[in-house]
Amino acid sequence: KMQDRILGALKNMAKSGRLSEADVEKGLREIRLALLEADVNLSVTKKFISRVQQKAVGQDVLGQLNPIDTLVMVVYEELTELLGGKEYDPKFDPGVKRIMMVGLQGSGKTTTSGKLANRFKSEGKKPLLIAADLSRPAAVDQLQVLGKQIHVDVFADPKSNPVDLAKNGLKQGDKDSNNPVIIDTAGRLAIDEELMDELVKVKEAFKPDEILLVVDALTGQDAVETAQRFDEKLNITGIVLTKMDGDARGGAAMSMRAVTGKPIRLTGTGEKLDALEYFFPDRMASRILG
Amino acid sequence: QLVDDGYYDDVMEALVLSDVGMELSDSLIERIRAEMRDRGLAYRRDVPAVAREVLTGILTDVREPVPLVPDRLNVIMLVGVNGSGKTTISAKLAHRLKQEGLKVILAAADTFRAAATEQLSVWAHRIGVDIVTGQQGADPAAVVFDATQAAAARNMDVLIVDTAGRLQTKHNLMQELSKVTRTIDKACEGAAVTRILVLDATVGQNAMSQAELFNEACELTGIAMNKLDGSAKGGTLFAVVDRLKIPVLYIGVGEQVGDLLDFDPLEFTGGLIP
Ligand SMILES: Nc1nc2c(ncn2[C@@H]2O[C@H](COP(=O)(O)OP(=O)(O)OP(=O)(O)O)[C@@H](O)[C@H]2O)c(=O)[nH]1
Ligand SMILES: Nc1nc2c(ncn2[C@@H]2O[C@H](COP(=O)(O)OP(=O)(O)OP(=O)(O)O)[C@@H](O)[C@H]2O)c(=O)[nH]1
Ligand SMILES: [Mg+2]
Ligand SMILES: [Mg+2]
Repeated sequence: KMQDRILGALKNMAKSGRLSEADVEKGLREIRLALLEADVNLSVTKKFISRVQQKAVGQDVLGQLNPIDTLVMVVYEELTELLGGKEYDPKFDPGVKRIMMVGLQGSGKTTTSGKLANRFKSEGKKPLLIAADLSRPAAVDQLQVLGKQIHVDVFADPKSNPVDLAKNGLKQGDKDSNNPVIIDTAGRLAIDEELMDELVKVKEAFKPDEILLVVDALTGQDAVETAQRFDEKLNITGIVLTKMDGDARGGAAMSMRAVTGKPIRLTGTGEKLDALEYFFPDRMASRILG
Repeated sequence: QLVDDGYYDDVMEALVLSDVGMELSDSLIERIRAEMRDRGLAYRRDVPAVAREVLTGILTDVREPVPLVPDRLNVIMLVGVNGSGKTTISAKLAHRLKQEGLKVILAAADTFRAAATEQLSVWAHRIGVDIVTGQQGADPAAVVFDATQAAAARNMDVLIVDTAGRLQTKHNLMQELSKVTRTIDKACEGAAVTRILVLDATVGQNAMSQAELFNEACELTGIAMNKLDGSAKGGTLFAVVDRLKIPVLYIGVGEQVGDLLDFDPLEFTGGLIP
């Protein structure tokens, strides 16, 4: 735990039980190490540590009787705040009608599309899934299999293109009064200008209320580059962190939140279609800090 | 300009930002400093070459890979976490080996994920190789057993086994993987078996846990790193190879069937330390 880590670093703390400037320094170094081991981006970590340092000194950690607990409390509170704050409500606007899923290859977009449709259905809505990944082999099949499992319609046309699928999918949705309409797109590299431009065109045609960047929780330092590029191009509205059912600490969440300011809404916690949970900043803070 | 602590900090940061990890980056900087001292080098411009040498040394200090053996059945098994690129690498390998004149057959042992069998079948059809499939939900070991029999009966040179993605912390799925490994060893007595962990280049410090636990479940003989055509540098490879001494065999640099390269340690290291 973080407390033990810091205590270990300050073994030779002054017997008085009070922290010196040098002790705080050592404690902060341990916190920095813990964040980097949890895959938080280096520059995000640096900025965070200097904020904590100001706060710790401001709260007069140096003079307190139980300084280590205070230091850890400051870290935990600051991290929870950065991730969204204790009062954060990740739920979608009840009137959400159109959701667009984007992200790198293999991050979990198709599976998450199925999970979202499943959730909306269980809330009494009648979602429509649009299969707009026409490049990966059997991508359309995959979404259709998922749609069948949860009795949700899937709009597909393998001979079409993503932009026409967005338009025609919406028309189909209007005809059948589907709500919401969720479009699944092909995985792509954030540095692939041509494919990122395609997403901009899909966005113009689909006019989504929500654009969710789906990111793998196992991601390392690159999370910043990915989130920044997708956000610059598309002005994303939220982030989904998948594969949280593993042992990765998920520091990518902190990195992405720090550089885009966009909310993390949901986490994927398994391969099954009910393995989707809302995001809780305080739980994530303790997971990252380890 | 003379090298100083600030410059070493910059190198350290470049390593950490490439996902090399703090602990290994620390020890690498110590090794680089020591080499610089030993060789009497004192300028900043000397550091990159020394750094590349130290890093490349890690990637070449590995066990020998299992060679493809002529006139016998060779088996290549792809394992790894969800979405790392196993199915695509299976297809890329099949394509490459077919082009080298070998007779190749694929086994679609991912009977769990939606349309996983269809995905590999589309690839098999495109590249013109046989494929053995099973029912959705079938025992992967049964599909693999069928594939080994078909490979022997049709006198194939190479059998490539695609498995379902799984997180290394899922104990029962790792047991399933061990069972598939045992099935291959029993059914293909004397075959040359290569077991490759497919890592995604964007992976962070979790790569070590992946490598250790997949290695426990199925004794890895090689590593492939996928998606190096993106912005991620794949630096976790150094810590994994340093710890397990497993050779890196291939890298994936795209979604097309030809986007597979042999691993070149110098090229890879040059991508981190220009
Ligand atoms: N353990 C776990 N696996 C997940 C989760 N979400 C998705 N997956 C798995 O990750 C793999 C990739 O998921 P997909 O939904 O196909 O990912 P994608 O982003 O649509 O992939 P592309 O379309 O190829 O870019 C599959 O094996 C999924 O079952 C999750 O929360 N936990
Ligand atoms: N950019 C890029 N994408 C790749 C590469 N290799 C595979 N992909 C893509 O990554 C996604 C996942 O690849 P798959 O081969 O389906 O991955 P997998 O490991 O079989 O996934 P699961 O079976 O669901 O665990 C697909 O969209 C592939 O096209 C690569 O080298 N570069
Ligand atoms: Mg998909
Ligand atoms: Mg696969």
